[in-house]
Amino acid sequence: LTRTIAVANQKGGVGKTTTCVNLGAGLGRAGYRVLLVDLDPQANATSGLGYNKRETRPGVYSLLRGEERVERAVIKTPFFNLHLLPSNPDLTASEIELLDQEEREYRLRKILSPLRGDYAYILIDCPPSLNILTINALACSDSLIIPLQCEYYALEGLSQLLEVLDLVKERLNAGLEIEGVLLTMSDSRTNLSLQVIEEVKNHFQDKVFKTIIPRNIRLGEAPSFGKPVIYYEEKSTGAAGYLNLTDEILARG
Amino acid sequence: LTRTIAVANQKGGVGKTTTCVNLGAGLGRAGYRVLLVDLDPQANATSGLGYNKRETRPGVYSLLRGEERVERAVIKTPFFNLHLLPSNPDLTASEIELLDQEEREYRLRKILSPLRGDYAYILIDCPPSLNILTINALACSDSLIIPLQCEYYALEGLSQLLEVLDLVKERLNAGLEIEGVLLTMSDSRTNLSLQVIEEVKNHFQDKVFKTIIPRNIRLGEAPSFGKPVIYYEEKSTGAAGYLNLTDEILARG
Ligand SMILES: Nc1ncnc2c1ncn2[C@@H]1O[C@H](COP(=O)(O)OP(=O)(O)OP(=O)(O)O)[C@@H](O)[C@H]1O
Ligand SMILES: Nc1ncnc2c1ncn2[C@@H]1O[C@H](COP(=O)(O)OP(=O)(O)OP(=O)(O)O)[C@@H](O)[C@H]1O
Ligand SMILES: [Mg+2]
Ligand SMILES: [Mg+2]
Repeated sequence: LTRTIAVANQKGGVGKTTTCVNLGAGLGRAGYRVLLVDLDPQANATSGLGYNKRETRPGVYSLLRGEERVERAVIKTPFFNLHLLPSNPDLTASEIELLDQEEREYRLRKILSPLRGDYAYILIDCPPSLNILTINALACSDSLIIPLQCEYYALEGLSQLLEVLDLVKERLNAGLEIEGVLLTMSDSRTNLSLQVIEEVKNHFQDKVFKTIIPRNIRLGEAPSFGKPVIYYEEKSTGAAGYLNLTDEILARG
Repeated sequence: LTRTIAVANQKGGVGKTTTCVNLGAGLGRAGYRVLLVDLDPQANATSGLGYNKRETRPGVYSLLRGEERVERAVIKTPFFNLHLLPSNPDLTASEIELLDQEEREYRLRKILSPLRGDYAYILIDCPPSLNILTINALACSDSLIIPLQCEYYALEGLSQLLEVLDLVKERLNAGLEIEGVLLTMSDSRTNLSLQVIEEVKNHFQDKVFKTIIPRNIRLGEAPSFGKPVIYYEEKSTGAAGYLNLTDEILARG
């Protein structure tokens, strides 16, 4: 059975891509087949795994336009059990093109449905927006991971995301649940981080992952080498954070 | 004469809002009348100046719908010479509503044109996307500030932004120039920051601001008190960074 998990937050720079790439790599190395879907026109997950986003190849955009079969677009990466459905900058056009299509919210669900038996996990990296691409991801997912930077603005934006989540549950995907809120880039030396962590734990109770990802420069360096952090510097605190998250998710069964 | 400057970058979390709020406050305290336009549905600039984004008041969204006159929406903030055109979460609807309107790219230009004599500077905070809201900001601006986090993914996204900039210059606003690339959240202890800074300077030459904004926790704390950093902790390195940027921009005349 495949679990499809969207990784979304309209606040920018909170660690969505970093979570997709490194959780994906962690689950892959633990022996689970993982497909990473890059649904962001920035194509950061694609380049974070070492692929040039400018290279012409079938990607999510050509799939949304019905120009390609999904099997031809999936890339087998050099990392254990980790496959990638790449993005490219053309995907920006989908934000407009999808709007007047039939069942526009379910296009991604249709594209991914032939794959649902092939993978244990499908992770979807979303753009920093509550646009039609993110709605497509939420409409086809079983659950949602919300990365949350330990910063004031990030905390502020949560209520908007939760409102959209409720709408999606009501109208498009009744089964969608919160997998968890993941606190990222935490710096235990600052009061701000500690305040945000406390506030999130009070508000979300057991929906907050026990794992908190620390700020760690290796997480910023790894993408420039086209590798998840566990393949770049496995002994780093950043790698440890995402390996802990992997274990926490696997323990839920 | 009013200079309208858009602050944009589709990469999320690079310091767009932080730059608008703190450069706006710097220019205001130096005696220049400034209007800050919050064009992001996240409304971070609105809350960063101490206003509750959920409060019902006329904002950019009602102006784009032609429901309100701009004079009624502008807020005079408690900070010297700094006015705000607030945002609210409804603005997300504009991303779709604007698409089938006449001259949809020039809606913001029309809204702001009666104000052009009242301010020395108009700063426009853009959402993390190259959508119709950001296009509206670019279509009505004299120049563009590109905040760039000293990170790999941020560097990667520049070429996409420059392509859109060229298109806007060609089709919508021939006079649009780059005011400068602003390096943000730099951490001189890490190689990554130094590498990104070097690469950006090589590529953009004199288009890179001499001022580099260091990573400084006070910049993250100030918004939770609803204040620009120069009114929260003036002696901090974050405040110094934005005061230097203010001087650099004023020196250009
Ligand atoms: N825990 C961490 N420690 C240090 N740096 C991090 C950490 N997590 C992410 N980063 C870096 O911070 C930046 C933002 O992270 P990332 O790009 O993953 O966020 P995002 O939410 O996907 O951004 P966007 O909203 O643009 O899609 C990146 O340059 C990344 O390398
Ligand atoms: N120089 C800095 N040092 C430390 N923290 C900073 C700095 N600049 C910005 N921040 C913090 O980093 C986070 C991202 O900055 P900000 O929200 O201004 O970016 P943005 O580009 O406007 O994000 P978005 O793409 O979501 O609009 C915020 O929490 C902010 O307080
Ligand atoms: Mg991302
Ligand atoms: Mg912002």
